[in-house]
Amino acid sequence: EDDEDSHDEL
Amino acid sequence: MNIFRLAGDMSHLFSILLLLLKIHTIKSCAGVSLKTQELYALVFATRYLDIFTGYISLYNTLMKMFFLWSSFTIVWYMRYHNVVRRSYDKDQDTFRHYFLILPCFILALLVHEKFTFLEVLWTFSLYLEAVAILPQLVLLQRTRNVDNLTGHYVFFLGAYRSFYILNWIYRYFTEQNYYKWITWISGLVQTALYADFFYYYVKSWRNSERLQLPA
Repeated sequence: EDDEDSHDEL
Repeated sequence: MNIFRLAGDMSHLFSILLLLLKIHTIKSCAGVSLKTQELYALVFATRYLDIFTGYISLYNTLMKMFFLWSSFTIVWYMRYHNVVRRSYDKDQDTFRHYFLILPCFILALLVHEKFTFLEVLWTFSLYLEAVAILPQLVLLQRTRNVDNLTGHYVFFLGAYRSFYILNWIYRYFTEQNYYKWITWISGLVQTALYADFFYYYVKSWRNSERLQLPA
């Protein structure tokens, strides 16, 4: 989970 | 996604659309720093490599594609378009932007969350974005008389950064384990760089006069 949404911003 | 993040993204999108509008319709890039635009193209090219490796949402992917396409399009216009390139203030736009790239890369090699190829490039893009506006601010300071579209462009870029800070504050209080020191610090540095410009922008807007920066 940490990996997946660590870069959810642009 | 919260309202601050959306407002930030929309300001960012709008700032780029303004710039494209200026370049495409007026066929002029006067007052626009090619150095800054090249840095942004590099920022997006190194940050959005994850477009191929991960999927977050359709919104996310479309925005990334737009930022990539638009940044390279603007650089292409300013370098190669027959008419547009003639309006480029080459002699004024002398900031040594290459000197920003290497320190940012070294910093990304030293300070990052994970030592992987994509992660180091992502971190590099954050550091580089923080300082990428510098050539543009220097150019504005030099030319002093800022045309409306260029002024609005820089204003909306700054607004994008300000909304992102509100977004981080909101997420910090509403999500568990939301800490992003590297993103926050480089974002704060970036926003701080706009402070001086903001001051003169708001002042000229309140007096409804043309934006003029002090020498």
